[in-house]
Amino acid sequence: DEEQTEHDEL
Amino acid sequence: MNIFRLTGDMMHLASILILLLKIHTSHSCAGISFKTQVLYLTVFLTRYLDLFTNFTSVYLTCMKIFFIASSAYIIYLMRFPFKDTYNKHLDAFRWEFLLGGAAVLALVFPQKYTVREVFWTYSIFLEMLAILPQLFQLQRTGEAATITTHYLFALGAYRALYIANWIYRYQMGEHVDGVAVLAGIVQTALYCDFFYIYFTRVLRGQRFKLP
Repeated sequence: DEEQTEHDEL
Repeated sequence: MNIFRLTGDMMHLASILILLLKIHTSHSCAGISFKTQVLYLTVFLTRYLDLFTNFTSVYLTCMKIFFIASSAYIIYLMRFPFKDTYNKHLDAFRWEFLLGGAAVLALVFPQKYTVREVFWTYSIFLEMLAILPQLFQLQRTGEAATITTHYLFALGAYRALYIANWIYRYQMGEHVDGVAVLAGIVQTALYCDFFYIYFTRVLRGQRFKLP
């Protein structure tokens, strides 16, 4: 199952 | 969220508001690079592909919408109501290289080969270089209106604060994106000459003028 990379900056 | 990151985001927000103020008060977009503004809109559109599919916080969603909408609005202002004040001969940077170069880097350095990750990486590398047409125009003109320099200072300060943010995050053991940090350092370095003149002239009440 592919997990999305979390980009928490703008 | 730390103080450096929050202040950085606020400087980014401020830079756009200053630019809008400049255009509206002077009824002119003279001194502003249309190419840089188009590049920023491209950066926001490719980075925020997840805007409606991946909700993280009200803060992020609102900021993303603001950045996309305001940069589209600036392009509209430059293209339509204030078109006559735009000098395309001064805005002569060959931006094809930036669009192409960022695409190559995005295909080489994504963390994963998914559409979203490749576009995200593209946006990071494009933002790294997006200010170049603006700085090139400044170089050509040799001087700038004070309010335009405040716009550029706020934009540069946003980048510099993001570096402080990453150092803080790293020390706190939080996740830090290698690609974003590398591109961010290059991007901030591009402002060095500008910062020097801004601090030594503009902040002392003198006009921004290249030596």
